[in-house]
Amino acid sequence: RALASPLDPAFYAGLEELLLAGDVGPSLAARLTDSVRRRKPLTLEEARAALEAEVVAALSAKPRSLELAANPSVVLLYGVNGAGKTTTVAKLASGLKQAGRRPLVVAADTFRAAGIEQMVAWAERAGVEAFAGKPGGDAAAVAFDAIQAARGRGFDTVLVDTAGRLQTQHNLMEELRKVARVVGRALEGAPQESLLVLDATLGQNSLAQARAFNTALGLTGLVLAKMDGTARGGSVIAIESELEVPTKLIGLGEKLEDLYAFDPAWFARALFG
Amino acid sequence: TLTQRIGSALHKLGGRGVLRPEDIDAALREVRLALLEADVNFKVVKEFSERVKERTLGAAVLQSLSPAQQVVKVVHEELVALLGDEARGLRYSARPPTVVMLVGLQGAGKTTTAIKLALLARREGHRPVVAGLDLRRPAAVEQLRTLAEREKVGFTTGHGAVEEIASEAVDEAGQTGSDVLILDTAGRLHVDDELMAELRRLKAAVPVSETLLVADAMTGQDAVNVGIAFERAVGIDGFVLTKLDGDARGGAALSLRVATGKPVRFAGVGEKPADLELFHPDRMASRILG
Ligand SMILES: Nc1nc2c(ncn2[C@@H]2O[C@H](COP(=O)(O)OP(=O)(O)OP(=O)(O)O)[C@@H](O)[C@H]2O)c(=O)[nH]1
Ligand SMILES: Nc1nc2c(ncn2[C@@H]2O[C@H](COP(=O)(O)OP(=O)(O)OP(=O)(O)O)[C@@H](O)[C@H]2O)c(=O)[nH]1
Ligand SMILES: [Mg+2]
Ligand SMILES: [Mg+2]
Repeated sequence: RALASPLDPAFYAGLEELLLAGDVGPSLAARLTDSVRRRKPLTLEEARAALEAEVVAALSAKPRSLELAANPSVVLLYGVNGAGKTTTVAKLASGLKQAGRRPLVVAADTFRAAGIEQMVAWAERAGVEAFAGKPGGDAAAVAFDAIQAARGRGFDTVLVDTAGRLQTQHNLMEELRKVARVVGRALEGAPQESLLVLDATLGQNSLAQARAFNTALGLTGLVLAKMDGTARGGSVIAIESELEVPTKLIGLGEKLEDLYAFDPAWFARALFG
Repeated sequence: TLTQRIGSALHKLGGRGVLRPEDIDAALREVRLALLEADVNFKVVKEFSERVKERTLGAAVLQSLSPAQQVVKVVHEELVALLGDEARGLRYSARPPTVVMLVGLQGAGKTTTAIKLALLARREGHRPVVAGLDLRRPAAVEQLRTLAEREKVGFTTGHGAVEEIASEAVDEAGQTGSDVLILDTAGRLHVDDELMAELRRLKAAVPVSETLLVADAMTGQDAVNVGIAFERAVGIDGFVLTKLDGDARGGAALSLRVATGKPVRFAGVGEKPADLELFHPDRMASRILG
């Protein structure tokens, strides 16, 4: 399109639109475009490299690997409704099993219709064990009991799936805080990973979600799911920049193998298309 | 607020009386920023900005409103006009059963919406049945069955090709006197040609009266791509915008409407089966403007 050469007068307007299209957000799109312009790239390749450098610089500098040194390590996953939490837990369990670990999946979505069934069915497909709560049960109690069971039976990683909730539902945010507290009581230092799952197709509300969940729980990382669509998940740049929380995992499909380590350079390049 | 932002932008320019071109440009910059922050697609924002410019250029300032308030009034009116005022409820077919097909991306809220629409149909004096056609996602059929049982709504599913299950459901509905059949389909990407073809086969196999694209109100810029793709591949009659009980501004509503010309018909406002409302363009316009 207009993005043939940075020497073309329409180039920077086009670049800003490209970033907007990627859900980077208007103020960050303007800021990034300006930073690229100030580097005075002469060719398209130089402009791409400049953008990549600027995006990577804006992202968090924190490590992106999962902190699974503790035995057992507890990973708590949460996020808004339909983001991809349950599927991500299944994928992560499968990946950990492939890597020689012994994960225990905890089906702690005791609220949504067939929430437990879905997690249990996925665990079965992944060939891992599941600890299931009962519909209507207390999610925190399920997590507590699961961690006790994990310690007693030698599981080294406990993955806790929780019910979806909007950050505006204060009672549900309080419930989630209770789950995290109880997990900490069940095992000192837990949860070692506290991950917010974000749907890449969402826009600026992702930033509001991240801020709210971070304030309530303290995020150790983000999972960016559904990056196999046409949405680019650009809102994570602002989230990482403002909250210093690193995106650790990226979902690229609905199968067990479709979970990858987040690579900042790949992400920056994908924005450019 | 947007009015305040425009107000201070105009104040800097010192104009009064008629809104001069530079006043309008300054005001529209604030409007475009507000719409982008609300997730309205950037192309739709550009187009919308031009429309508002035409309407406000040369317009004398009303006595009762400040220039900023005037611009916001025009913006609000244009948004409401664009969002449309078509009949928004369910349209029942003259030849039952009325078949409503729900489609959309993964996790948008289709299964939940299926039961919500069934309850709406029942409140309007009909006998609905929901068909679980998502044979892909683990426990998807269980999810719909659980919801249907709780609400005492008829439920059907099957094995094999979804178009065959749907076709049998239509025959069954005729026999049991159910006059509304709601098809819950598996979430899919608009760029998955095979799965989009499945929807076409489904639509060809049964007399679908309404195809509704279920979309998350928090959807970002991608809404235009999704809307256009589903409209081209399958044909849609309207949208259900879900999760409006959150605090997303919901610009996707405008993006979808402008990109496809189809109206938003319903708003999902919670996880419970009763949490469905008819879409209100004026409320949506205020929400988008923040
Ligand atoms: N294309 C694609 N689909 C995904 C991905 N991750 C999850 N999904 C799909 O998104 C839908 C929702 O996923 P879930 O795992 O049920 O989401 P959730 O966050 O647990 O949902 P709730 O528990 O209802 O809040 C399912 O259809 C998944 O198959 C992904 O990376 N890519
Ligand atoms: N707060 C809120 N949650 C909703 C609304 N509609 C659906 N949900 C929730 O969003 C999540 C996803 O809903 P589903 O009905 O499973 O979505 P789906 O489109 O059928 O998902 P797939 O079949 O995987 O594509 C669930 O947790 C629902 O309870 C709504 O209007 N408000
Ligand atoms: Mg879930
Ligand atoms: Mg579903």
